[in-house]
Amino acid sequence: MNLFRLAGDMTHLVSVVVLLLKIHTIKSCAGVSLKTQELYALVFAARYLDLFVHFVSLYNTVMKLVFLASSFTIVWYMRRHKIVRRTYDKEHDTFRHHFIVLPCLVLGLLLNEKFTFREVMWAFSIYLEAVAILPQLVLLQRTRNIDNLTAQYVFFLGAYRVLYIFNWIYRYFTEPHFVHWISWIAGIVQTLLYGDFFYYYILSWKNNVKLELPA
Amino acid sequence: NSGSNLKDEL
Repeated sequence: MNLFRLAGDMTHLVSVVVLLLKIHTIKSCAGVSLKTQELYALVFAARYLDLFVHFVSLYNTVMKLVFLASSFTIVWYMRRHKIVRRTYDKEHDTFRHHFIVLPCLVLGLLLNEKFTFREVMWAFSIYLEAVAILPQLVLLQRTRNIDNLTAQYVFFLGAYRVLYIFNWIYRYFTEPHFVHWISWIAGIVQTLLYGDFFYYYILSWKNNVKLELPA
Repeated sequence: NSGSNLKDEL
């Protein structure tokens, strides 16, 4: 495992910890999109179907379990926890997330590395992950006061995607036959979606002012 | 089996 990959996984982990910290300790999910969180829970459920079939390493198994458990925990908090759910900004979290699941499933059926159940679900999860951040970005645009933890959550999530691209470039040059169009193209699309956010995040950080995204 | 070594990523 190269350093980019490890750093990517760690920023992904940090993003989840930041979000859980906000929800669990402050008992607030203000500014967090439930739609995005539900999509991530679906992404991990579809991708990690191989958890008990295909063993890679202890690291891999533990990380998969962490991402599965944390994504479903966050959804549970936002939907069921009696204090947290009251802080959910339902009025502004209006992205029609169900409508992007079906196209991703169709795409997974058409474009996959092998037409088997697990490979189709894997491709589906890759396509869905690429667009899963959209409801969150839309909600941020509509949020007047974006708190630091929410902004940091999205920043670390975006950093994870950028680092994965560096990881692929590194692997392309160091491993023979390492060509994976599906995850590369989907991964680049996913990273580009963060472009605008990164621009305004860095600007607010440089000028030491609160983050605000133009609508 | 082109995808095998990719499935080691999260």
